Amino acid sequence: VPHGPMPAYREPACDDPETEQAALAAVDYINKHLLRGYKHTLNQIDSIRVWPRRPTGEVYEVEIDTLETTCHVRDPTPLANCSVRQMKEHAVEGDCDFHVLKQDGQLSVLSAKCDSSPDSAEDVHRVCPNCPLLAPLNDSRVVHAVEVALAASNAQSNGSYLQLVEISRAQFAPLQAAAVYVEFAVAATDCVAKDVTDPATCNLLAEKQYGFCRGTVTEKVDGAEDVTVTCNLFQTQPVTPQPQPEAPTPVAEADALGLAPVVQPEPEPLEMI
Amino acid sequence: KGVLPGTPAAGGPGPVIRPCPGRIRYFKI
Repeated sequence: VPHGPMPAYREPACDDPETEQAALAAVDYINKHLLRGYKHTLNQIDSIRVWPRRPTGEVYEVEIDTLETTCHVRDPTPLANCSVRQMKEHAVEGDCDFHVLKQDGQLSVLSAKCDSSPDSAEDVHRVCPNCPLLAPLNDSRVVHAVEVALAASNAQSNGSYLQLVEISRAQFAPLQAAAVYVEFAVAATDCVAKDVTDPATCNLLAEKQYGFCRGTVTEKVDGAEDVTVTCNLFQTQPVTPQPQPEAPTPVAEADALGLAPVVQPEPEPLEMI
Repeated sequence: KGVLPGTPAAGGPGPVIRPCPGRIRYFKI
């Protein structure tokens, strides 16, 4: 019997494979439960403690830093194929605290708390002095640019009328004061774009089909607007029920990254927006 | 007490292993 107090927990190295396994389970959980925005990828493991759990198993108390990728959360592209948002594009990081249970070799998330924050303007301009910064998503110029871009996309489309799901990202071009770059998520409706006279009569498809658009709206000196927009619909994914977190005493925590609370009865993933 | 040449003395300077935080995969902001 060792002398002295024994720590109740153990501390493997942050780059230890077992720590990384728990961290990757946490990142997977983030991306399956994000309500909006972009998928995140693991950047750094900050700390790790492993607690014994009665009657069996261990709980990994892990703190991780993540970075935003360019893949929207509804984009079925595997995370490994998603690019990290570069600093010159105004990167966004996530700071997350997780409790991950390992039992019988299986990892499951007990609690999750994440905050996200954009890089500072100073950092962005240090690597790219003229690069645009993120703009507030509720700015009237942003909302207007999204409306104009979506209308232009629908006007040119031979397919379904697309409805706005969320404004995901926006930037004001610094050298062209009147240019607004926007990224937004859309969903297909049961209307044909060219035939729509009253969008309020259009309904989302029963089997939801989401897409993503990028557009730039530039106001010209005569007051007219130049619009460039491209929209892509994602391949529909088979709906699979998400595992419920195994939480004896689950923690519901508000977060700024947009995660669904873990104690919330889990709807189908496509309905979580 | 003496040590063999090339053998780090006990408690002497050596590579410091920092268990945490872990490596940065992309960049730190």
